[in-house]
Amino acid sequence: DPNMKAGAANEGVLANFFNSLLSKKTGAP
Amino acid sequence: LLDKTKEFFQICDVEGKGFITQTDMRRLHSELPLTVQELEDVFDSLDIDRTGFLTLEAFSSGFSLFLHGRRIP
Repeated sequence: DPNMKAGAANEGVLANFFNSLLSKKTGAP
Repeated sequence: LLDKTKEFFQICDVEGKGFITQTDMRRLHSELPLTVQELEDVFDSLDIDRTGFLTLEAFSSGFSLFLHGRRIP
């Protein structure tokens, strides 16, 4: 199912995004 | 947690409009290690109502999904 695949990919992208924001705030590399 | 969400929201909403557009999201390309395409995907994932902009509520919902694996209803 392409929709499910897209959903799973988006969750990974969301995790990346929020992790990057967290790193930015904490100053971690 | 709400403070953290607001902080992140303000990083994205640099002009302080009270909402985030796709343009705001693309602008983060210079600040975060994500590609423009990835940032557009993030925007699409958070903009579940397809309104074309993200409110703090939509943003919080996405943050909750990331933290807990589910959205706040």
